[in-house]
Amino acid sequence: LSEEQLRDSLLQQLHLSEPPVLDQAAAEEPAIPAHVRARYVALLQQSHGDHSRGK
Amino acid sequence: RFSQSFREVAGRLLASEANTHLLVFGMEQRLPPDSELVQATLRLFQEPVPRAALPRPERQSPRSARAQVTVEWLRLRDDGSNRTSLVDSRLVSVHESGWKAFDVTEAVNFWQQLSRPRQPLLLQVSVQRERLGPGAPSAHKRVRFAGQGAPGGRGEPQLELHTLDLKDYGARDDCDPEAPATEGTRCCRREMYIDLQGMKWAEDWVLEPPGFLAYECVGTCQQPPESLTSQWPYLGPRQCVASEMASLPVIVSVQEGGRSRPRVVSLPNMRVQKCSCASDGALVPRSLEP
Repeated sequence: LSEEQLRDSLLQQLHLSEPPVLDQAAAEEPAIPAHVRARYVALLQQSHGDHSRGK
Repeated sequence: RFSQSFREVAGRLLASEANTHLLVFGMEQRLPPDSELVQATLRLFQEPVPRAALPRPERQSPRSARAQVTVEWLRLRDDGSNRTSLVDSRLVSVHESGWKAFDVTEAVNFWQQLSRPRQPLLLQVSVQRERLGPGAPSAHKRVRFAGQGAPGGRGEPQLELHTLDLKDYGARDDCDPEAPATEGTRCCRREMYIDLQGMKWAEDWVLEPPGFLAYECVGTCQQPPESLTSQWPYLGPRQCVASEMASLPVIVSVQEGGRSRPRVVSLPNMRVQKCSCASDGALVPRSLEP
């Protein structure tokens, strides 16, 4: 897994062509709402049990 | 018939006339534990057709007398219904006789996915007309395969299973973190940490995780002896590859309407869960559908 592959996968998921450049004020907003964090944790737990099979 | 934009079209069944045989193979303990199925071959003995039994046109142009032989895996479901999956199909000449081989690897793969206790492996062999329509030859009626109970067991249906012992030909689990991987290291999963915080492009907008264990597959796989590989010339060498992957959720900050909003996205195939030795060209097992 290269850095480029990781970046491309992330941009593809977000339908972006370039990494976003956030303005300074936006970048300094550290708070992650509870519902967003809860979804993240749920996906994290799910990904430990749900594997895709390939070659 | 329920669509407004199409006129109802009446269909006509031209012919099925399939000559069907059901083969039942007791499979429990036939496949050694911790082994990988490389190929399963069904061998059927096609009995010769006496020349006198052939109609005149077939005697004159033997190439035209062919039949379509189809092998399907039959599954009996818990609700009592049946489901068939096509595994192999080929044309056979009515004038030939002898052993015919069919690749039923997929059927055995399907059977292996059944929950225990597993029903026997059921293979449905049907012999059909080469093509449908008026004037199609009925040569298929003369194709006969020997069944069980033939004198001396000669020509009985056979199922050949080719397996590799994964103790020798498979991968290890995780690599030894104390021992560096060298050329002789047997295929294993090695820890590889991806540091998202250290990546310039991810700065400021990738909020979680700061990094993750992606793992990678390293090492080599033992190759089967040449005597075996010549049987399967379409298979490439066995290589150490990621066989099971997991997704990675991330929280990113995206700008929407002049404000930044944290958002969760799931990136597929980011973390290696399992490494295996696999041959390029080998059948990737289809998952059994409900």
